Amino acid sequence: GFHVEVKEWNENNVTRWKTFKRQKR
Amino acid sequence: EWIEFAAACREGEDNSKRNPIAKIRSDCEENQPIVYSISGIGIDQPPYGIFVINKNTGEINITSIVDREVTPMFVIRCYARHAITNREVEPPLDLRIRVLDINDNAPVFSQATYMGSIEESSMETTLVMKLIATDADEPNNLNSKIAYKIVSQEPAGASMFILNRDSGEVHIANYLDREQYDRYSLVVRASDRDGAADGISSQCTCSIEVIDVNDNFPTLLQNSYSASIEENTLSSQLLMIQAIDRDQMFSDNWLAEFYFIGNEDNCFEFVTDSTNNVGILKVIKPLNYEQMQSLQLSFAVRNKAAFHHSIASQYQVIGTPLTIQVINVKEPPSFQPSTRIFYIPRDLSKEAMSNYIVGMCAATDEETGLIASNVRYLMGYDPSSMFKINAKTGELRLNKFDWSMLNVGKGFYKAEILAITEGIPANTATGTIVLTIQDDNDNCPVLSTDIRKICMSAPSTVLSAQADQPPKGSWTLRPIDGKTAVSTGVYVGDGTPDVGRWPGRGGTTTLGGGAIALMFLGALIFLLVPILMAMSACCDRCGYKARPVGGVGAGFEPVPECDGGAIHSWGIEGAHPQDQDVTSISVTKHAGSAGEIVESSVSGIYTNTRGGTAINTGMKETSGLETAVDYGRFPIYGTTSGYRKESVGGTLQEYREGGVNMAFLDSYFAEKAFAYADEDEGRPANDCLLIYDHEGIGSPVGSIGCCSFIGEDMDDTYLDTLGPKFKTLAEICLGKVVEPIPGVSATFPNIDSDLKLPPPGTTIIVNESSSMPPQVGSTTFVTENTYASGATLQPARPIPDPLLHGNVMVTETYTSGSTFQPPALTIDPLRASNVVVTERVLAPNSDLRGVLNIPDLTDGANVVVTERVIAPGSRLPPSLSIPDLADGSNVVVTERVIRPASGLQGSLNIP
Repeated sequence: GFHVEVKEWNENNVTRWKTFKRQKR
Repeated sequence: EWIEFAAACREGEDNSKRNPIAKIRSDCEENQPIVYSISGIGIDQPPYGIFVINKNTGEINITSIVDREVTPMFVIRCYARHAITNREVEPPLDLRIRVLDINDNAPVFSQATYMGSIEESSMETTLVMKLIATDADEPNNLNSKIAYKIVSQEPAGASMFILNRDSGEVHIANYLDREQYDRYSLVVRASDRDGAADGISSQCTCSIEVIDVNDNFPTLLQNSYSASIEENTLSSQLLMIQAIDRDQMFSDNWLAEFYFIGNEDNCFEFVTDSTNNVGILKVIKPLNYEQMQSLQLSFAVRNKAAFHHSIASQYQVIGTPLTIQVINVKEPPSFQPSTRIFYIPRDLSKEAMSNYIVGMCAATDEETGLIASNVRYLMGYDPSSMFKINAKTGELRLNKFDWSMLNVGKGFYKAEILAITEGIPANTATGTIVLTIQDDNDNCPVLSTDIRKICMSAPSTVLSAQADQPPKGSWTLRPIDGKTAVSTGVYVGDGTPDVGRWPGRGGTTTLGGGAIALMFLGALIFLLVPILMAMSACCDRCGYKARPVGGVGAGFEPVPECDGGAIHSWGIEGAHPQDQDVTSISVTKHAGSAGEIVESSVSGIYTNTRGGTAINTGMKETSGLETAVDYGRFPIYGTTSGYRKESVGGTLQEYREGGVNMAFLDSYFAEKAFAYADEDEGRPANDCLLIYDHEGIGSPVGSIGCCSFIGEDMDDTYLDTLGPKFKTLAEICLGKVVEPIPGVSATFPNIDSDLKLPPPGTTIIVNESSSMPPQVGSTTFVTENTYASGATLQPARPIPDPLLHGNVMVTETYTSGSTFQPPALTIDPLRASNVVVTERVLAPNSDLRGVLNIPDLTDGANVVVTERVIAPGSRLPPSLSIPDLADGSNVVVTERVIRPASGLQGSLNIP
């Protein structure tokens, strides 16, 4: 698979990685 | 297509401190050398270089400050290639980067100054103008949500206008009187963030002119007027009357129009000076003191323009007295009439001509109306000296006569006589004498025109010769100076000559056969038309109506009375609710061993909206029963919308008018993800959004609710955060074993309990259907319909096609009387697949034939349950018949509870 990890936005500068896979509506 | 924005950055900020903002990785890198690359806008297309990637690690960095108003979103196309062969080892993947909006744009009005106008006396709430301001910030976001407000009004005082804070429409708020203020100036402010204190504002001005209408009656300075004038004189300005009017000067609403009440002889005339609104009385016909020494007239005044409808009914014609005194003037005698015609017989002999008395030509004393006594008569113009006149009596005699004087001339001889008063100063009156020959044709009346004198001849065919009888027969018109007829005709019944056309000198008018035929045809039409009209009216009374051209159905259909011609938005598809309170039933479906439960009661994750106007926000737990009651109470109910955790933009009205707003959904998910990330690290990033849509554009037919589950297959703990209903639905979607909801008890009704059955004629119908379970991570649509009915039996609703929309469709239909508390229905479906439940509770004496409509389910994974509870008060044990099911995938359960008092004869036919 081709994975995407995105760093979620956080005002407290605490990073959290969120993994996505291919998703369809 | 990605459902969510995978990543976000904020406009106007340095986002590089969050680098890397994303990472991509291919599983192929475990056994192959992989290099990663990206392309797209912001990378290798303008604006260049905003995003860069570490080709070895797949980390994506942002390098520049971005502006959402320039680029609201970036789509990064990610590639994974073999490091040596450069062959793509993965299909490209689109990573969407959403640029979060900040409120960095102020509202901008389309005009700095708006000019408008509105008539005075207009109804309140009349639209005056519409202000338009735009905000460049993100649409459907609070940053671009503009609220309008009137800051000030000039002239100050009561607010004359109201401004719709959302639409920018300026309406009349108060009665406008131009005579008080003819112009208003408003300062209007537009603030984004829906007018919140942290919004950015801008202002504009509105200039509103109040247009005049004729809402004031003209008045006069005095209650009565008088004037005097000498007799036999004219006046162009006998009297000046000032009119007063409060309407706009120099307009037709202000300009007065004077008119007489009386003035039969038309001696007077009013004109209005448009520069000062003064009425000028003119004398256009001489007055005769001897006839009328004083005239009592009356006049009234109005405006040139019609009065405004608001005051028109109040106008009353009140005459203002006007007295005209006529001043006597000493007048000389006069000949009355001033021209006299005399005839002499054609057969008059020469001897008889001498001293032939032509007639009397006495002058009249104007002061007394009698024959003037103090005058002497003289012949004036008399070129042939044909006459001589008695100086004292005015007797006119022939002096000499020669036929040639008439024949050579125009057939008559003309002379003048003078009457001269005695005394100083001497006044002279002049009279005209016309002498002509009397012959057979001279007995006719003489017509006088401006051009020539024409004599109408005697009837050529006289049927009745009596003088007091109207003439009959034909007539001929000819000039008095010639014998040639210029027109002929016939006398009609009352002796009036029928004037024919004038063919010209020497021509004669005759009626041919064609003309007579036309006249006959015309008379026939005059006779037939009233007869036909009478017949038509008779047909109308008899009920025959005209059919539109084009056959049946063409043309307009009349709108029945009491209907109003409006669309009735019941808000319920496929049913015809009435204005009655409705009590619904709470239907719970249990999966016995599997524990699958789908209940109709709505979990507390949404709020209710009633009546279609008010919006109740906040968390509210409502059961299906409560909801149904509410719907019954408000037949035209609005949609129900609810948001978990937080409310977002988008109003009920928007959903109603535009269906599901996909832009709003995008914004919603993005902001929710943003908010969750802020507050709870451990919170699952899954969401359940229930949007009740009033059959808007794009929503499933017949649905009022949609439910969307966004989940990831790796983490299903979000199910615990859902309400019981949607958790169940989500579990169905995920193919999980559904567990029953604790505390929910659903059983068959106990016939020995205090069951309150509905009143006679009440029907309860519950339909539920579901299609095949969806694949993991897909979307689930839930539809809910609530129906109210009257006391009559309602046909079963067809069950919607479960394959049309989404993967699970639940349709619930409630129909009951006012007090019935229905029991819960427990169903044991063998599978979590398609479920159709039809329940009916029928009262005694109901005609059950043909009312059951069980759908024909050809699919092998269907369950059909039919339950009937019939008639209260019976002690008959219930009979439950379960058909022999050859196919284990199809289950049909039929239960009948029949009591002796029901009156039913067991004529039910249940499939």
